[in-house]
This record gives sequence, C-alpha cells and structure tokens, in this order.
Amino acid sequence: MNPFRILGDLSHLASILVLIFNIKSTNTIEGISIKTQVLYVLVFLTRYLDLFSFRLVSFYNTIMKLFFISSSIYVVVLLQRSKTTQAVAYKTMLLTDTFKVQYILLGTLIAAFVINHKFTFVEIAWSFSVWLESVAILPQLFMLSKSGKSKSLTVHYIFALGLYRTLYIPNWIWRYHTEGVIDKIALAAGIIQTLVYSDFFYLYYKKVIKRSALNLP
Amino acid sequence: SKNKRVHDEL
Repeated sequence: MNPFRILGDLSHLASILVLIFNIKSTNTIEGISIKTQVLYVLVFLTRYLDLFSFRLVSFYNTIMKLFFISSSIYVVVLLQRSKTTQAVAYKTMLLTDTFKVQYILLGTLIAAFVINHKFTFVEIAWSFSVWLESVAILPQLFMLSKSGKSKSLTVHYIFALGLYRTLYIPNWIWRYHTEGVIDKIALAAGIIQTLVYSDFFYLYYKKVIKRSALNLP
Repeated sequence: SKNKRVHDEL
C-alpha cells in the first residue's frame, strides 16, 4: 500500500472515531444529520457484499470492512436512541435535516445501472455504493449551512471524512503508474466526492486553520 | 484493459 492509501484509510477511520467519541463524550447529537448516517450504512452494506463470498482479500481489508459496516450501524443506533434520551435535540435534528434524499437515491441508482463494471447484482450494488458515497454527505452539509453555527467536532468529522476520498485520488494515480490499472468508476466518483467537499474544505481552511495560525504566538 | 475494479480497496 502506498502512503496516500494508508493515510486515506486512517483519516476515514479517524472520522468515524471522532464522530462516535463526539456523541459519547458530549452526550449530544446536535448538528449531526441522521440522513447522512443512514446513507453511509447503505453505502457500506452494498459495497462489501463480497464479504459473503468468503474470498477475502486480506486480514486488513476484512477487518476494515467489518468496522465500517458495524460502526455506521452503531452511529445510527446512537442517534435513534437519542429519540428518548434527548427528545428536544432529536426533534431539532429532524427539523433541520430536511435534504431530499430520495433524489440522491434515485440518481445514484440510475447511475449504478448505467455505469458499472459488469451487469451483475454485486457489481451494480458496488457501483451504487460508490456513487452514493460521493454525495452522501450532502444532507450533512445542507444541515450545517442551514444552522449556520457548527460544533467544532462535527466540523473535524466532516473534514477527516472528506480528506479520506481526496487522498484516494493520488493513490489511484500512484497505482496507475506502478500497477498499470485504474478503476475509472471509483476515480470519477472520487473526484465528484472531492468537489462536493471543496466548498467545505475552503471554509474549514479559512475558519479552522487560519484561526489556529493566528492564535500562534 | 487498464480500467478495472480494484478489489483490495475499501
């Protein structure tokens, strides 16, 4: 594995840990979009269907896949649980979490049927997962822009998550040069995903990085 | 072909 790939996976892992740690330690779900989190469950369940084929790639690969499936379900369970423990926060979330996900679901489903490596159930599901992942953050970004204020941990979560797919792009270029193969579907969706995050990245740079730089003596 | 699904990625 090349450094971009490792750093990409680590930032993906970090983003989820930041999110869970955030919910657990502050005991609040404020600013988190349940729609985005449900979309991620769908992303991982449709992408890692190969787990059932038992032709496992590597120990690392399998452990990571199982982690992403289980942690995404766990986050949704945590958010659902807040329905009773944080009734007000949960209601506020539903009121501000108003992005129309049916359009993304329909669009990515069509994309999966049209653009895939092979017209089989597993490959269409994989393609759907890749296209869906590229836009799954939209409800979260929409919610963030609507509320105006943002909890810094939520912002760090979104940043780490966006960084992961961005780092996969140099990884794909690296693999093209060293192995001579490139997955054009993953590359195209990865570029779209990075573009979706680009505005957020710019704001993150302006607010978080520049502010911390100014705070230095 | 050069364009193919890379199965060892996440």
